[in-house]
Amino acid sequence: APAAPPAPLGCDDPEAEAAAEVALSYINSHSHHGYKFALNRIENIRVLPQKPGDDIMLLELDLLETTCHILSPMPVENCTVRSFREHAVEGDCDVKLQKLDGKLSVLASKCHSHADSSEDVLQLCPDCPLLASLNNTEVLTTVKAALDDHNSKNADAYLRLLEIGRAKIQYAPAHVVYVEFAVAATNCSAEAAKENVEACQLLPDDQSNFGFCTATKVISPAQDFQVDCHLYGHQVPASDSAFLCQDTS
Amino acid sequence: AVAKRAVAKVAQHDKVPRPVGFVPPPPPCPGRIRHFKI
Repeated sequence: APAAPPAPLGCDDPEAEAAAEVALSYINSHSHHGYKFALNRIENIRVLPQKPGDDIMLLELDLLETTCHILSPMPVENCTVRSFREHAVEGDCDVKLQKLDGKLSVLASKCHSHADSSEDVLQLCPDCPLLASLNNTEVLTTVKAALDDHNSKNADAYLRLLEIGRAKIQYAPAHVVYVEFAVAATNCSAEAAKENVEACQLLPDDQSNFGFCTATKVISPAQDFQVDCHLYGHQVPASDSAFLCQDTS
Repeated sequence: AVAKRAVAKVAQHDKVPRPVGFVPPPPPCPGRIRHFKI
């Protein structure tokens, strides 16, 4: 008599969690923009047996944005998940994995991210600032002012903007713009950049030194401006050899 | 004349009594929420 089919894998089973961990590593290491994501919930898992010792696993994951930029060397396990009050962003991912002789590898992944609704945030936290569009004029001027401020006060490498990661604007009780952005060191010192900023180029990938800045600009009732930038240190590009990637989007 | 037909009685399955303290297993999916649900 044929053997009974194995019981379906539960979303909290160790095997499902191991697959989700591999999938999360893959998603974070193959993303080049925004922030690292942390696992919030395994929504569903399906195992499609192919041959003995060869299974295809289909995972649906619910992820949450962390405070670590994707270029940060910090392992995602040490990254703080954005709180609800910070206007959380969720990622929904479908991942296809292969489990061959016990070894997991990702074959494909597809993710969509979306911010929590403003109504939800305001319901629990009426004074919390909400996410603003990254091309908002106030956001862009704040980012430029923050980078100029940092470069004018530091004699080290002249920093260039890589991307704006997040921006929030609060209108009451105070008018405040919060921005976060990724930067990269150029081949110029801040002093040399004053002479000819156009000549300042980003360093090649193998010498790149990325960083991250946060800035808070209080516009009213009293003006204030705080900028904090730090460089991650020299980064070696991550190898993809740990994953057998055939297709991803 | 109206004849009254016999209606088959629905079989009542004997319910297996659950032992005291029995906690039903959680549904296999979705899994636990690690942080919070949006």
